[in-house]
Amino acid sequence: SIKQPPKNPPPRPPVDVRRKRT
Amino acid sequence: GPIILETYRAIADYSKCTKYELDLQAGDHVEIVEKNDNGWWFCQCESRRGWVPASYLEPLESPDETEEPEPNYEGELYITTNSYTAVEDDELTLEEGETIEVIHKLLDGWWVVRKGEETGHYPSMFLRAKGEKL
Repeated sequence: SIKQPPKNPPPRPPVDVRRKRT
Repeated sequence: GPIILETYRAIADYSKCTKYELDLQAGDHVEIVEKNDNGWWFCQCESRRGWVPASYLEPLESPDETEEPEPNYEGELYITTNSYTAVEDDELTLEEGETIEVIHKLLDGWWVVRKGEETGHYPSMFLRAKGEKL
């Protein structure tokens, strides 16, 4: 069913965002 | 009364990889239906519903302060339920069945874990708390 989350890990944060957050 | 869902904004374009995900354009507003601690959030965007990576979203109201939990440097014992090979240089490569300490349960589903002297990100969907039933 659609309510099952995907079985694979989600992507990491988009690179530019990660730089901003860390 | 109606359930008020939080509204988040997509911070970058996202193209879905599996059927039940949502494609997003940067700037899209989505309502959060369910936050899964593996980093996949079930969202609604206009009439579409599907899974979105939490790492691509920021709260509409307070974009800078996310509700990230505090780190726990004592560490909590977890066991890997799947092996994973690091892709980015800040991730760990672990086999299945390894005991590690979880230090920071990040909302994007990439928890900071420690194994001996090494620390790095590992997918939370491949971890279960020690002592938790499978």
